[in-house]
Amino acid sequence: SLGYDGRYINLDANGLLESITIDGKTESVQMDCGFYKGAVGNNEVFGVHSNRSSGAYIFRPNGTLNLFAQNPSVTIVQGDVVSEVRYKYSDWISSILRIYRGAEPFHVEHEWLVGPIPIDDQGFGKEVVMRYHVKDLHNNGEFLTDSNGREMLKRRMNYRPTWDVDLDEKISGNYYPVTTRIAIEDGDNIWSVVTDRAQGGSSLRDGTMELMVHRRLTHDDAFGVGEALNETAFGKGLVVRGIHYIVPGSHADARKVVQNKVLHPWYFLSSSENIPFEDWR
Amino acid sequence: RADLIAMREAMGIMQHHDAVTGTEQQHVADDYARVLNIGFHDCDDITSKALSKLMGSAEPVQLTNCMLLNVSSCPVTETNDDFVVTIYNPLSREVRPLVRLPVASTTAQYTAKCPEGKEHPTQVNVLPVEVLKIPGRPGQALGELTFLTGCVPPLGYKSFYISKVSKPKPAKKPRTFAPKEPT
Repeated sequence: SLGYDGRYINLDANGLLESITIDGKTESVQMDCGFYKGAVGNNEVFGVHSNRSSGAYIFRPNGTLNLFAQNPSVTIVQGDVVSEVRYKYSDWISSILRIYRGAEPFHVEHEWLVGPIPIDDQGFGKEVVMRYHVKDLHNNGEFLTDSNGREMLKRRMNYRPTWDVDLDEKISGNYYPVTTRIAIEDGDNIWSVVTDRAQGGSSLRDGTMELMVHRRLTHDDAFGVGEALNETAFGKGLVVRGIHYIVPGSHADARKVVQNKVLHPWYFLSSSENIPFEDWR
Repeated sequence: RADLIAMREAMGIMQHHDAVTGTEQQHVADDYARVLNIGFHDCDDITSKALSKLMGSAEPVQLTNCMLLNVSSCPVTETNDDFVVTIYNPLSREVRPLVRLPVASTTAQYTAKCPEGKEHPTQVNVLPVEVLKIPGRPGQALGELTFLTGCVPPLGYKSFYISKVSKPKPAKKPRTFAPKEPT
């Protein structure tokens, strides 16, 4: 267990997240990462064939989530201010789980780094997601997202509030924009994941929240951009680094985390070499 | 204010649906980054003056807004043993940030003092280069300084004087699992 003042993240024998304890109450929580293969090829829409690969405008997975094997290399650092668990899943995906002393409201920070996503080896693009699973929470296909950047909107699997829907694409059809927060709830048991930027997200399985953090695709989706979503920097696929904040507790707590983290303060720095503390004061 | 024009123009351009959703072509994305970068730099002067006013300082304070903090790079914190970090809270409510700054050393210890002289707990971790490796970004910092700031008031600021401890106490070594080969 790593943590402070009755709040802990508990790891299994391999160093993977097993549960989170807050003031004596322990909840089983699992964390996965994986990727969807981007669909390539044509699609029939109203009898017309057209290119409909996964691309900038549309998320179209080919198959279900491919999870990374659960044996990343693990390093643990314990300290007085912050304790962290570092996972390296492969050469292009790694993450750090952090718990801070005195973090109010309580949250667990998950910093991830993804990229450059390899696309040459297998010939298809990949869309990487982080998934969080609260094992004993049953949200029965309902979840909440702040898709409009304002209030939380309730979402239901395979459902639209104003018409009868029959989804052909069960994964992407249940993905919604997440501006800063996605949440699942079962009575008073509420868990949220706060993002540091807008992402796509869903709750495709009971008790889970998944968020798409990076995409690299090989084909244009024919919706107008005219190029594949294949960004590069320094001649390699883009590397993306960001943070998810896992917040157990009330919606009010999660909203405070959004205010603290998404609209975070500005840091200004200046040298104080040769300026004694008293002078600076 | 002439020095706000570039940022105003950038914000105007960023209203386009391609900028909001990320459906722009790559060369347009590069241009968005260019325009925003110019906007940020043009705002440096007015930001320093505004903070000086808030601090009641007669002279404009020289402050750097490190644009590469998100990739653990900051010349001020990496090259100086003593530096000042000022945290400005633009919200109308108080916040309690946890500050992480890149530093050059992995073994050094630092003190973080507020103007009242109170020391806030700090910690330096080795920056896990193997975990947070960014290709094509040489010179990433080796260490990472973390400290708790306590409350920063609404529309206000808090400054900390950070200095390297000349004779550090023996520090705890990180507990490390035997690494496995990832598959």
